[in-house]
Amino acid sequence: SHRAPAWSALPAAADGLQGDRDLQRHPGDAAATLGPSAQDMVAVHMHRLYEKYSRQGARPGGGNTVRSFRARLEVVDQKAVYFFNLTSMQDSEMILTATFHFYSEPPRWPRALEVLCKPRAKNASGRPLPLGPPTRQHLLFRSLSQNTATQGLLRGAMALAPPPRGLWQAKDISPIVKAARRDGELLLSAQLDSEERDPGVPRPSPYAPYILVYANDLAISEPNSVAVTLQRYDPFPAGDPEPRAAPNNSADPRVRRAAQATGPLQDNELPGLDERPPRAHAQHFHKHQLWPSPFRALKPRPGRKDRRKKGQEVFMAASQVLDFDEKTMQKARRK
Amino acid sequence: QWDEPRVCSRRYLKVDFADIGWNEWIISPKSFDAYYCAGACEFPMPKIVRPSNHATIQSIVRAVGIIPGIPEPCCVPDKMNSLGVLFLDENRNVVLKVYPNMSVDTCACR
Repeated sequence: SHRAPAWSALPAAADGLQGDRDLQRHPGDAAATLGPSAQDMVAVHMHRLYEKYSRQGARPGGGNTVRSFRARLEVVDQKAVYFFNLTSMQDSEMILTATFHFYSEPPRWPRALEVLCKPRAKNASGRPLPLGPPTRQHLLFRSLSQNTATQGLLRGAMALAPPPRGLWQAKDISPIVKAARRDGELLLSAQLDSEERDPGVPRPSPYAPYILVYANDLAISEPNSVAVTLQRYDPFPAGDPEPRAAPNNSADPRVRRAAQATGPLQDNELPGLDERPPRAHAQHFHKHQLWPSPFRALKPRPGRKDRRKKGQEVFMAASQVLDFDEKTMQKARRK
Repeated sequence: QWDEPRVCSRRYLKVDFADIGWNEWIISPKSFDAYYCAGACEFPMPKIVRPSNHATIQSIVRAVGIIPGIPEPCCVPDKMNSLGVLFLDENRNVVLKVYPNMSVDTCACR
């Protein structure tokens, strides 16, 4: 539980979460004060972290990013399996810690009743034997890549003792998430296996589990990093003439931006552009260069046919430039 | 801001994310004090504008006027503060990022 070693075992996550103990212990209270949307515990938790780390100089878990991942419940063989899609993590984000947050329900009432109603046996010393151990639960984590239909690779398993009453708990799953990411398997599933004979058909709980990933985004200090993550539209729409390579070709905006730099061979410009007089330099700028395009490709991608056509146009345009160069060169040679 | 000094200094600017169309996915803050730098960096530059050595020399060269086309140094942010932003990513998961250099603390001639 949050009071138990599970919390103290979280090095960096504890930094962000120990302050939330009250919230975790009494999620209902927090939900009541924050309105109907607070049933969504992940939103409540993230708000608390935001308030904590909005203070100047505070760094979440020693990094600069906290990502939350909601669970999607699926019933597989009458067992609840929670799926997490971690694909929105950026390559530049170095994972520091990952924590799995879930609501542990107390032992089911009929079983508890059964135990209470049984006369307690006595041992040789005449003292009553302790009640049988509460039903243990096992938390199983599997990972799979996006295009596989397999059950997934088992990444980790941990035994949980059910708490006496409903309680939010957190478990450090940093090694699991790091390994899954290393192997490119960013769909993670979590399954709570109970030793109970008849766990019943799982139903969606108002307290769905979630994952928090604390990361250090190494690209956050790059120019325009705020636009890379927060700008959702391209201020230079498709109709806008683009003299250079189309910026939306690559899936990764950061890669795209790096690939956009064109050399003198592509743009027919003289090398050493930066050393020209300032006035001429300013006139040469195109708006795409003033604001490099880190924008997400929200526009529909053209069909294959259109793409081929566009490719031919680009090739023809390139050929014209080359023809011009050749003529110039011939003239120059004749002279 | 007519009453504000002409010399390079920090000016007030509050940015509302709704004004730039980012309010649909930014949860918090709704707005923040970004500030901006504006004003002259002309010779002689007072200490208050914290000129770099290069800026001092450039302002002298410009004041002497021997080399044409040399502009006066720029009034730019010197110290800046970070800002935590809570937003929804493409999968509508809540993300917290602390962005550096989001608001101006001091301005200088550079």
